[in-house]
Amino acid sequence: MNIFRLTADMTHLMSVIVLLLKIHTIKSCAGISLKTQELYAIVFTCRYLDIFTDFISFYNTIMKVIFLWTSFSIVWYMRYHKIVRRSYDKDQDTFRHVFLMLPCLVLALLINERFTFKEVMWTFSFYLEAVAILPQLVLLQRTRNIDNLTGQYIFLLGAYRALYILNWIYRYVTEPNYVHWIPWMSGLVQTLLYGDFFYYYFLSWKNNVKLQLPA
Amino acid sequence: EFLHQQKDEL
Repeated sequence: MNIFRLTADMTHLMSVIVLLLKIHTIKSCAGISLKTQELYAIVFTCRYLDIFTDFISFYNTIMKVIFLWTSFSIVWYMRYHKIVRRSYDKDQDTFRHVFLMLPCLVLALLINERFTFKEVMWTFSFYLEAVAILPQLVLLQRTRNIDNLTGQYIFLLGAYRALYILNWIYRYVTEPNYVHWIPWMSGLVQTLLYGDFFYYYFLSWKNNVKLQLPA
Repeated sequence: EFLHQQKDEL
């Protein structure tokens, strides 16, 4: 475990905490895309199929449980919590899951490291994670007022992905035989999708004004 | 084994 990887995981954890904080304390999920949250729940379910079969480390198992548990509870809150669900902007969050999931599934069936169920699901989870943020970014652009917690949540998610790239570079240089094209390529695409958001996030931070994306 | 060894990331 190198510093980039640890910081990446902690940033990911912080993003989830920020989102849960918003849901728990403000009882609001305004500006958060349920579609993206549902896609994340699918991503982690498909990726962590090995949770019961392959033990890697205590840290690894705990983090998997946390990401699975939190992704499903966020979806539950947004769908069923009687106060939280009222703040969900259903009419603005119109992205269709199937348009993202189907191409990712086809791609996972075609391009994978091994043609087994677990392996294809694992590959699918990476392709899907790469594009899972799109409904959230679309919603963000439609929302005129982006509150601080939503902005921070997306910033932390993007930072987590960027740190994973540093982790991969570090591991490639320091570990023999460390090559993993599927996470690398999908991770790169995923991080690039945040580029635009980062630009406006830093601009608003530098000028000390409220974050707003151009229409 | 080679593939498995690398699946230690989240």
